[in-house]
Amino acid sequence: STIVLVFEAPKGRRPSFDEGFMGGPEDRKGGFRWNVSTGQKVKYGESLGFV
Amino acid sequence: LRHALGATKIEWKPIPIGLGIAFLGGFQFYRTQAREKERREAEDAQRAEDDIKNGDRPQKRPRIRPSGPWQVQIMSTLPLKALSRIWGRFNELDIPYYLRVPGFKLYGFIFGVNFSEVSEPDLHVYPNLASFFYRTLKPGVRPLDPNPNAVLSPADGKIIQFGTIEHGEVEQVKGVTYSLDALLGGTSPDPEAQRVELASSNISLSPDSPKPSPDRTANGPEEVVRADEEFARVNGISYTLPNLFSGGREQANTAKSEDQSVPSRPSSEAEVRADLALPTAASQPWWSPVPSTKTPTALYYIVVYLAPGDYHRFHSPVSWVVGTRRHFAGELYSVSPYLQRTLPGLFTLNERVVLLGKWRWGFFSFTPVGATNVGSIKINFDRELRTNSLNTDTAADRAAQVAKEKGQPYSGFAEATYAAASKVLNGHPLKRGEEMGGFQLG
Repeated sequence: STIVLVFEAPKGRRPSFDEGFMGGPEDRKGGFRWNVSTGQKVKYGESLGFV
Repeated sequence: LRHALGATKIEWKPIPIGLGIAFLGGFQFYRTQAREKERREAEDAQRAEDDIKNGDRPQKRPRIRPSGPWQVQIMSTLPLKALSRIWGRFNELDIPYYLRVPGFKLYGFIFGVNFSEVSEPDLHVYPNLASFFYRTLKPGVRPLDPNPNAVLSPADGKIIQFGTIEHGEVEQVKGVTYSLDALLGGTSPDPEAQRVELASSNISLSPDSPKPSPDRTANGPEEVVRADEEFARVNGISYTLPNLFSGGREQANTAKSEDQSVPSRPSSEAEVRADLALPTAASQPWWSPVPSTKTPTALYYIVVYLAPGDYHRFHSPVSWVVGTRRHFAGELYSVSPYLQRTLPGLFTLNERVVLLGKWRWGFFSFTPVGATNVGSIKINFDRELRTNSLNTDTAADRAAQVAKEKGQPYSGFAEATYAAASKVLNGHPLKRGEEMGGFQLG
């Protein structure tokens, strides 16, 4: 069986240059971030990502 | 040639049985394919006739048809739903008392069940495999992540895919693409066409979305998303709040709220509302997001696969309010990672229950997808929902018939709302980590 979550979350803002902007999406500030990887085993209650 | 034929001695030899079986299998497969093709052509002709009768231009309707390697083709000829129901019946047969522990131990050994976490130490309590499959865990073995801003995993499982949704298409991963429209259904169609009454309940599946009165928006602060303004546009579908939550509906109800069988839960309601940082109801409508709407948002998705040995109840990943439930009575292909990789759009084919709602950052949906071995999806707060059962099929057929009579396109799902569950929140509130339901065998 499978569960699909589709949700809206903050995109976050692109840091300014003086904040050390490196150009990648992961550099966004304040947006939703994943902290899992494909194929990873998770347990109910663990964090998949956070805002 | 005549001489050779006449002079050749004929010797009869037995052919190997396997060869005979393979021939019969191949011949049967060919016949079912030919019959299926004929049936489809007849349906198309019938449909074209109907279109002409209605004065429409006969159009070729896209048919959801599985494509994939030969295993998928073979699978699509199997009666998966019937197999799933038989499997469910079989697993509801009581196991003799003394065979239960060895039986469940064997199942646990094959599928990797962690018995130390099962809430019931004495496995004899479980009369059959179906009840063992729907076991609960010991309290405390699954602590929730302390970060209040985290989205929790709804169940034990494996991450198959995750990412952002661009242009209404779930990110292309290993050749598999999902159209969000096909997965969640488009915006609610004409309510009248979908009016069906489930045989044993007084749910009226009649969502309608009256236009909210303009003064509602007048109440809210300027940066509030206006009631009739789209707050998400995905794949050309504009998701406006009223569409999704049918705010202001009066007649929408659920069987539970009518007979108050769902205890009113002020505590969870207050908590969810607090989580949603909702202003007081008097000043603003509940759905109007707080200034956070200033933050640019995006749509994210994640797919969690539950293996047969995993704990099969699912929980709310965040605090949110469920406004609508859409039940797609589809097929029941296996959702194993292999088939997810090989059958494009698998989730748009399978039976699934789409729970649509709202959390503090906007739109939130939770979609358990059934499979051949676990075709029954249970939602705790929706006792009328019946998946993978004969009357599901009949309800879907009736909805299609009603839509056809009204000349409306059938949306492919039966919809219900939970507006009456909580007047304030206009939906059913769920707390972070709260158990929502689960998958059952068959």
